[in-house]
Amino acid sequence: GCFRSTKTSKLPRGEDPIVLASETPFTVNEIEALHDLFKKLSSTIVDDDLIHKEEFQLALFSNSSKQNLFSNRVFDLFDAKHNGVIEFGEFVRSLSVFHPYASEQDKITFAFRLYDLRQTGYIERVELKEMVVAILSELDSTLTDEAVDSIVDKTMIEADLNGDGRIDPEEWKDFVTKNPSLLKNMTLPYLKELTLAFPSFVLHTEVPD
Amino acid sequence: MAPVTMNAFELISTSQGLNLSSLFEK
Repeated sequence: GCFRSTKTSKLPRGEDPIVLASETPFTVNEIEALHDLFKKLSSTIVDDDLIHKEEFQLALFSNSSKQNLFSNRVFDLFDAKHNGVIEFGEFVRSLSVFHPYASEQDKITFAFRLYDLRQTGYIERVELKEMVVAILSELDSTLTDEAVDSIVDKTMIEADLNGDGRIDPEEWKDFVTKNPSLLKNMTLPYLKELTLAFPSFVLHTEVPD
Repeated sequence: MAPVTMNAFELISTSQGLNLSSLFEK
């Protein structure tokens, strides 16, 4: 055990980089680089190896008190155990969906869960409208309620093929297959270049891929 | 903006809250 004994000790207890690498598109080296990133993000406010919501907001918006509907949804999905913080394993497994080599089905499912605001198993029309209103207010738009309804109605007509007023997972899959640009933000090219993005790690690692 | 031709999800996906690349910036 010349490499495990010296290099895996810095990861949080219970998280084996080899196991994480086997469950995700990341290599062991990339898991270690992600841990460097995680350590940085989890120590900006409270240095406790956990990403608190304020630390997540600080990383996303450079402001620990700024949040929006979508950053809250992303945080909630990353916080798989729903205990109010993101642990390292949750961080790695959630980010793995955003890897350029992650399966398209995983990206489609993650995006669906993101937009299924109330976790009913459907993206309801009311949820779609809530998201449109949230992004428009973020953009300081002053569209009328009628204009917002027309955006929402048009998208529902395209996506809700069975016309029951909500988008189910199969309809979502059809819709993003026809509109692949909708999955663009589900891929982070950075994740393919982690060891380049955090080269400090490469200098001191001896873990083979 | 041309609201009637806009795809709601396309609009939503532009939210800064969904842009996780910021996590990788210093």
